[in-house]
Amino acid sequence: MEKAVIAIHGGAGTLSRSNTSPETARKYTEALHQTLLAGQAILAAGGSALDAVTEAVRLLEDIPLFNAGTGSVFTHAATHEMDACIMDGRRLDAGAVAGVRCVRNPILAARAVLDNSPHVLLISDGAEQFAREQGLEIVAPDFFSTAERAAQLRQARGQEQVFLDHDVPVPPISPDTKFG
Amino acid sequence: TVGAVALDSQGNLAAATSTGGMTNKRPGRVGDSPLPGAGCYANNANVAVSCTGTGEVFIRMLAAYDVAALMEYSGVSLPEAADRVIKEKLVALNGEGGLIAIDREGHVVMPFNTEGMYRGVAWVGDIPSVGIWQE
Repeated sequence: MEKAVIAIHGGAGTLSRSNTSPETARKYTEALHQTLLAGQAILAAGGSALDAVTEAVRLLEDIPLFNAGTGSVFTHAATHEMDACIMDGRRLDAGAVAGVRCVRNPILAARAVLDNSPHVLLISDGAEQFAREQGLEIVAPDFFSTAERAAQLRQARGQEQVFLDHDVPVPPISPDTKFG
Repeated sequence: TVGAVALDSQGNLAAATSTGGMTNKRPGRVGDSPLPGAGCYANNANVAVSCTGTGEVFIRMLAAYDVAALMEYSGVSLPEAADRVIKEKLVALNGEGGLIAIDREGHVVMPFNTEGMYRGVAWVGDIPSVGIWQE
């Protein structure tokens, strides 16, 4: 068998080189690099693939650059509804949550469903109640909001469209810009 | 959407995916990320997969499981299965996005059909590698 390995992603979309500054690219690549180091360390210490992917996704959820956890995009109603899933290849065990609004790290709720529940997928109020019972961190709904995501929502509403993680088009001149 | 797949020293595979969904989505909308087999799948017999992209299309395709099924039933390699799912089947349904996957032998693929996908890989003992655009 090959060496232990971890791979991660932070979303896909219209990420043209011409619209991405070197500074922005550096922020993303540094965040990915640090996350990989954390996952790699777990595997190097003999940790399980399940623990490595849990920790990697937890870290990515805590980085506002990415559309998960803090930094999640807004719904049309200007709320956040997050989904997460984890699967263990040993026995096809799985745990998932959908539509959670106050669980700081949805992936930890999914992991708790896998570890401590006879179910596979819990949604909304039931998922949040389960997370509370599991002692997971609960936060205010605006914990997940960022100014960048709010601006993207305004733009998406204006165009009456929905967009992928990194697909909200940037107009040549911001409609918010004021000229003298 | 963020995700991770891993192979450990015991030969076990795992996958995880988490998302806020799509900007301006209707409240109550659920995408592929929390659905085992659609946006996230792991089976020690062949592969671990995490997806990102147009969730509704990934659900209809059972995209993550489709990679595993192609490998299991058709005997194709991971690169061939993943490319077929992302660059042929997803495109045919006007879906956008990509996936990351590791097979039980430690082969890694990260195909996508958008302009870019934030991604990276790290083998134990090696320097991590990250990327944004097509190489």
